[in-house]
Amino acid sequence: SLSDKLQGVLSDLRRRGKLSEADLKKALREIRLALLEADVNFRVVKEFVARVRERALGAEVSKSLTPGQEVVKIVHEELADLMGKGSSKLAFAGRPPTVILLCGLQGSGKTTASAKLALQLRKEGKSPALAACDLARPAAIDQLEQLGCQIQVPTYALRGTGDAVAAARHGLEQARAQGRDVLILDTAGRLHVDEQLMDDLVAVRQTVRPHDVLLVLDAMTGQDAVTVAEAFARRVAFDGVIMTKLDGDARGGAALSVKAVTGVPITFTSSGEKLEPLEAFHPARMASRILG
Amino acid sequence: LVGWRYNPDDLDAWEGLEDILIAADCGMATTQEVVEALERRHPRSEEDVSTGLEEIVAALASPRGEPTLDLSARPAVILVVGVNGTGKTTTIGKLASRLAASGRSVIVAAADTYRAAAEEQLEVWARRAGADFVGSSRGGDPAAVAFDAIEAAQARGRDVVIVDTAGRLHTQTNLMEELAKMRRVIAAKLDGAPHETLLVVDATTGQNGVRQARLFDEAVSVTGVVLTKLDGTAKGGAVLAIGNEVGLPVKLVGVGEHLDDLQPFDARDFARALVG
Ligand SMILES: Nc1nc2c(ncn2[C@@H]2O[C@H](COP(=O)(O)OP(=O)(O)OP(=O)(O)O)[C@@H](O)[C@H]2O)c(=O)[nH]1
Ligand SMILES: Nc1nc2c(ncn2[C@@H]2O[C@H](COP(=O)(O)OP(=O)(O)OP(=O)(O)O)[C@@H](O)[C@H]2O)c(=O)[nH]1
Ligand SMILES: [Mg+2]
Ligand SMILES: [Mg+2]
Repeated sequence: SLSDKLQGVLSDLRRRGKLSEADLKKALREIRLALLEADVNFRVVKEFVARVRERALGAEVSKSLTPGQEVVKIVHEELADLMGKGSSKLAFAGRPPTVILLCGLQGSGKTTASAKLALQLRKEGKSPALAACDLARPAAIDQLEQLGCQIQVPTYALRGTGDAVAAARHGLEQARAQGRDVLILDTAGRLHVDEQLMDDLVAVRQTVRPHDVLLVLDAMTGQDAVTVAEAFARRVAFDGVIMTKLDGDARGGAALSVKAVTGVPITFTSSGEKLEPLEAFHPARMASRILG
Repeated sequence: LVGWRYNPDDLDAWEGLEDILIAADCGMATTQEVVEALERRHPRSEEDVSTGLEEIVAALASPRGEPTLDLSARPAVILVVGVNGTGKTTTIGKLASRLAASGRSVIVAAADTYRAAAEEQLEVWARRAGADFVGSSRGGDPAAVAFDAIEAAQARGRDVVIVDTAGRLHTQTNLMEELAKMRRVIAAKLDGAPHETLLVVDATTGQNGVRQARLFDEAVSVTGVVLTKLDGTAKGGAVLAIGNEVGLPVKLVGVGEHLDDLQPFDARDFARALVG
């Protein structure tokens, strides 16, 4: 583990009494390797390592009887601090329905997350509804309807059209008519570089005026997470992230990359295919996972 | 290589190259290997660097030479596997269409009997590709669907059977065992089958891709990788480590969501895009 590596690298620091440039270089190299291995974006790693370097030169390390442990502590603190800043709660509307829009790359887990979110809100005493706004993927509407059925949440769909804006509008009208207090819109997966689809998403956003826009991000996403997040942030200004597939062994460094680059916190995590509530985000836990 | 100013003493240039490879998801170990291989060639010009990188990267991505599909058996059986959401079902639709265009008759088997609307999704693709469709009731035994599809291919004289499976994480031991069982059922049903076992990997995948490849290969002996979503900005560098450490060649590339968005893997093109 990084902790072991850092203890090893800085083991004789106590005897020599102060942190040499060579010791520091070795320690920072281990930290950089651990973060890159965890899929944190290489530019974010550079900035993070620079921040750790500054703190590592301070008295807390050189005066410590266990300098290795001290550096590990600094790394954990800086990471958890970075991940945890900012509120990561859903915003609810003064007047219902609260509108929540999910977006993200193909296959990231949006449809599943929409249903999990609906289930969670239903268990919290809300009366949520789902709107199927992916009109491109074969059987996408079927998929959301089947999930909605499993969790007893109404699903609004508009078949026979490829117009996502129309489907979104229809969903909102239905939610209002049926007195639902939360509407969750599932959208089609799209590439941040597909101008047409990004324009579509902006149009859907403008039509339903969501109180929350959530970017759904796969935990195994690598370096590209930064490019994707920046593009989505620029076009639709998401205010929360749902990181999915955390039940695997991907370290999830993309979480740090997205937070560092957009400032948007992770709101929920998903750790399984089964329809159960999403989990609240735990910054310290995520930091440990990323560090390995 | 855009912006590369080669000078063997220019450490910044070498660091810049490292950054390009890491940014492409090659990972630290593979990046170091590529850089060392380039150094050993003693490049003297920008041209040498580009050519050198292309050759080194191309070799890593195709560890077994020409990456073609073995369709000599009749029916030839292709098993498609991978973690959740990578593009297995869509790839099967595209592959069925390509095979049909080359004059082969195809059956697709909906052996994802777990996920909501998985069979409906594959059925739409089968229709678009002009392939026969074999499914089962939801929650049925996936191995039985594969068995039924091979049986149907033999009965109807079809050339290829492509088996779609449910997405699963390589860390889910029970699901990996289910996949191993499906492979055994296929092999028992038809000697030599499955003739191809394709692991579908998302180009946005980071270092976890190597883990996926290793465990799926251990469970079902993967014969090739399909790298999907290369139409995005991700470079898919994880396949270099997959080729180098697990020995799996990339055979196909997914470049979009439509029926014709599947291409045979071209190592030189891939290398050029990766370092460019
Ligand atoms: N193991 C695991 N699988 C998940 C998780 N979330 C989603 N999945 C699976 O990932 C796959 C893709 O999920 P979807 O919900 O269809 O993803 P999507 O983003 O809606 O996909 P598109 O609409 O095609 O862009 C499915 O097999 C899901 O069951 C998770 O937290 N853990
Ligand atoms: N842009 C792009 N999208 C793709 C590509 N291949 C697949 N997709 C999309 O990725 C999403 C997931 O594709 P699926 O075929 O459902 O993936 P899967 O692996 O079968 O998913 P599960 O069965 O749930 O594990 C869909 O929205 C596809 O349209 C590709 O090459 N490029
Ligand atoms: Mg979806
Ligand atoms: Mg599928």
